[in-house]
Order: sequence, then structure tokens, then C-alpha cells
Amino acid sequence: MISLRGICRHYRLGEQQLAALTDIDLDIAQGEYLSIMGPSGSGKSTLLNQIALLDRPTAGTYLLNGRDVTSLPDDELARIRRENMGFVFQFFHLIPRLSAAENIEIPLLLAGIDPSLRKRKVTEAITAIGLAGRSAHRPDQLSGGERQRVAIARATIMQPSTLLADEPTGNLDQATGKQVIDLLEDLNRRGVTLIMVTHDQAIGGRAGRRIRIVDGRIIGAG
Amino acid sequence: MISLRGICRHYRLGEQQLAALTDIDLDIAQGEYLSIMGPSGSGKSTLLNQIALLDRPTAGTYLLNGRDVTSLPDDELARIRRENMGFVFQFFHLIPRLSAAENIEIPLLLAGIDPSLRKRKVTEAITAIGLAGRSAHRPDQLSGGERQRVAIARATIMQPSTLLADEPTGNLDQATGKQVIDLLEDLNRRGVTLIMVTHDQAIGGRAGRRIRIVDGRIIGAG
Ligand SMILES: Nc1ncnc2c1ncn2[C@@H]1O[C@H](COP(=O)(O)OP(=O)(O)OP(=O)(O)O)[C@@H](O)[C@H]1O
Ligand SMILES: Nc1ncnc2c1ncn2[C@@H]1O[C@H](COP(=O)(O)OP(=O)(O)OP(=O)(O)O)[C@@H](O)[C@H]1O
Ligand SMILES: [Mg+2]
Ligand SMILES: [Mg+2]
Repeated sequence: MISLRGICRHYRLGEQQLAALTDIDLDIAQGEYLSIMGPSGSGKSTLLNQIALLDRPTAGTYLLNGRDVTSLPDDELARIRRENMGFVFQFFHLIPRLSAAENIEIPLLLAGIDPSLRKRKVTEAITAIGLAGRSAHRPDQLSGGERQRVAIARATIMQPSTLLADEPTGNLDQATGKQVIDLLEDLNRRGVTLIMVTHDQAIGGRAGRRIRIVDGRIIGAG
Repeated sequence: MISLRGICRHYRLGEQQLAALTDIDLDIAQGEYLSIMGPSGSGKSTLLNQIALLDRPTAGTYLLNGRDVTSLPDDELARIRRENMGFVFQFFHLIPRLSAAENIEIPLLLAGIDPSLRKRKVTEAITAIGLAGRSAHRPDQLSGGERQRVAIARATIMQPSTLLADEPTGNLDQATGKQVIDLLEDLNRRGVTLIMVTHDQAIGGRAGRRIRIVDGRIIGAG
């Protein structure tokens, strides 16, 4: 259970203050399928980064399974993230000097999975995401949508209890996008909490619950 | 008039050769509105880079207004691009240490436009793309869709005779995407050749002419 109470996040730019998130109250139960939609610049990525413990609020409280995690030190937040969360970034953040397969393997390495099992899991992930034949390519040798799919495979390979995806189909054609959504929804059916930011109305509408962000606030039903 | 004849582009990866484009024949008249669609990894960005003279073919001929530009030296290609083309990259390629306004200003600086006219044009471009209030932000202080719009403003500010856009609405909500497409189509109505790669069927369908790429080849009507 993820509970955000009165979460605010502002940025300082010189003299000015920009309120990116204001008074966010949000409860997300384990296994939910939530979509977050809203105009460009409205605060969706900022909210997802708060939920993922990648960024700290400037006000408010974050309870994770009843525990206040708002003010934990960085290394503790990193441990919680690594053990519980998979994140697909809006711009992927792949490691440039590693191949697609090596990028996807990283969460397995961090979890101490043994080499033969790692190899098998990476091969399965690459096939599931439609990247057979591209596993040796580095990110700069991949198309935009291929990089996006490497990011998705990396985020999902450990079947984390919570999966956060920021625009996971933005660089994909209809058919490939469907393949990705099927993969994510299959994880959700097996109990993974799925929180997806998307600009695609058709995809956002598939979620069990939809929230809309405008100017840093949740509007309508949370 | 852009004429591609027998254009091929392969990549070498170790021992292997990957054919990204094969036997591309394509004529594009001045003022046309062309969309390029197809699966992720099919060669769309590679084709756009060929048309934009950002990349050289491994075989074939490129005639620009009847002149063979296939084997021109780099600095000559750069001059032709600068004087004739605007390019919106799939991942923007903004200059990290410059603000949004400074990024947008660059083509005006390269063209020797005087400071007061530059200032006015940048302000108009920023307003037209919906980024008022964000002009001083650097790219890392902007949302994904805001960066995309800076890239679009930079590509269009000199009203180049040819505009190439690689997934220009991939990070934008419906309303903001429409604002961008209106801007691009307005340029096209004034005589700018508009060549757009898109995964959005609705947007691709608006073009006067649609081509589809699969496995590096144009299929169906060119
Ligand atoms: N470091 C920063 N400093 C100042 N303002 C910032 C910073 N990062 C983001 N912003 C601003 O915060 C607002 C919210 O950004 P965010 O990335 O959350 O938007 P978003 O909803 O994900 O947009 P998009 O749909 O375009 O990806 C934006 O208007 C952006 O300009
Ligand atoms: N430097 C490279 N070396 C080897 N292969 C490459 C290189 N760059 C791209 N490729 C391959 O060439 C193919 C075409 O790439 P391209 O970027 O043109 O695809 P695309 O149609 O734009 O895809 P998307 O819709 O995902 O952006 C891809 O399968 C990609 O893996
Ligand atoms: Mg975003
Ligand atoms: Mg591409």
C-alpha cells in the first residue's frame, strides 16, 4: 500500500518558485492498475518519481506499507527501490557502453542471481519484448522504440511488486505497443501494482483506475 | 525536388551486416506533405536521416533539385542542411547548458539575423508552441513534452523550405499534439515540404501522401 498525503514538490529557478505538485493525496493498493494522464508539463513524471522514491517532496508524507519513508536516507531509499520497484523512464536512461542484453541483466546482477539463470531470464525477456537479433546492440545502435523496449525489459525482469512506467509506448507502433501493454498487464494480473503515465487515451482507459493531473493537482476522482 | 534512387544503408556489427534500408526509390516534390509509418525498427529514422543529409547511403543516389549530392564533402552537406532544412529529432538533441530560448535562437544566430529581430522571433515561437514561462529553463528543467516542443520551435523558426520531423508528438497529450500539428501544417500550407515520421495513425493519415516502411523497404504505394 502506497499512501501519499499532502505531497508538494516545488522547484527553485533563480528568484522564482515553480509548484510542480500541490497537495497530492493518493492511496494505491497492492495489485492495482492505475493510469496517470494530463497535459504536457502538468506534473506526471514528477509524481511518478515521488511514488518511486527517486525524488523527495518539499512537503507532505509518504507511507509505504504503513511506514513513513519520507525522510529516510538515500541509501535506504535505494534499497527499498531495488527490492520493490521497477521503473521505465520517459527517456529510458540505458547505460551507453553496455549492450541491450547487459542493460537488461543489471537488476539480476544486483539481486545476486546466478549466471546460468541470469542468461536464461535475459533471453526470455528479449524474446518477449521482440528484440531477438538486437541483444548485442548498444543503445546507440538501436532504434528509438528498441531502446524503449530494452528499458521495459530491464524494469520488468525481476517481476518487482510495483512497476512504474512513464510513457512506455511513446516510441512504438500500434502492434509493438500492444505487445508491451500485454506484457505489463500480464504482470498486473499476477499481482504486480502497475502505475502508468501515458498520453495515449486508449491505453490510459484500460487501467482499472484513472487519475488526471492538471497544473500539479489531481483533478476529478483520485 | 528530392530524389532518392536505389538508396541502401547497412550497418556493420562485428562480422554481421544489418540492412537498415534496401532499394529506396522516392521522389518528394517541393511543398508536399508526406508521412512515413511502419513498425519499430523498420528504418524510418534511418530514412529521414538520409533525406536530411545527416547520413550517407552505402549505395544509391540522392539528387537534390537535380544536383547529385550523394558524395559531397561534409561541410557542403552541412551548408545545404543549414540553408534548406529543419529537423526535429526523435530524441531532440537540445544543447544541455543553454536555455529553451537560447536553443531555439541557434538557427537565427547561424543565419546572421540581427539581435532585436532574433529576440522577437524567439518570443513568437515560444508563444506559438505553448512554452511561455518556460523560456529560461534548461532542458533538464523541462518536462519531456516541453523539450520536444523546444526541438520543434528550433526546427521551424527559420521557416526552412523542407521540414523533417521524427515522431514530433510522441511525448505530447492530445491537445498539445494538435497545437504542434497545426503549426507544422500551417508551414506546409505556405509551401514548406513537410516529411513526418509518426506512430500515430490519426496524424499519419492527415498527410497528403503516406508511405509505409517494413524491414527497410517501402511497401505499397510510394
Ligand atoms: N528541475 C526543474 N526545475 C524547474 N522546473 C522544472 C524542473 N523539472 C521539471 N520542471 C517543471 O515542472 C513541470 C512538471 O514537469 P513534469 O516532467 O512532471 O511534467 P509531465 O506531466 O511529465 O510532462 P510531459 O507530459 O511533457 O512529460 C513542468 O512544467 C516543468 O517545466
Ligand atoms: N548504428 C547501428 N548499428 C547497427 N544497427 C543499427 C544502428 N542504428 C540502427 N540500427 C538498426 O537499424 C534498424 C532501423 O533503425 P531506425 O532507427 O531507422 O528504426 P525506426 O523505424 O526509426 O524505429 P522506431 O520506430 O523504433 O524509432 C533498427 O532495427 C536498428 O536496430
Ligand atoms: Mg513526463
Ligand atoms: Mg525512429
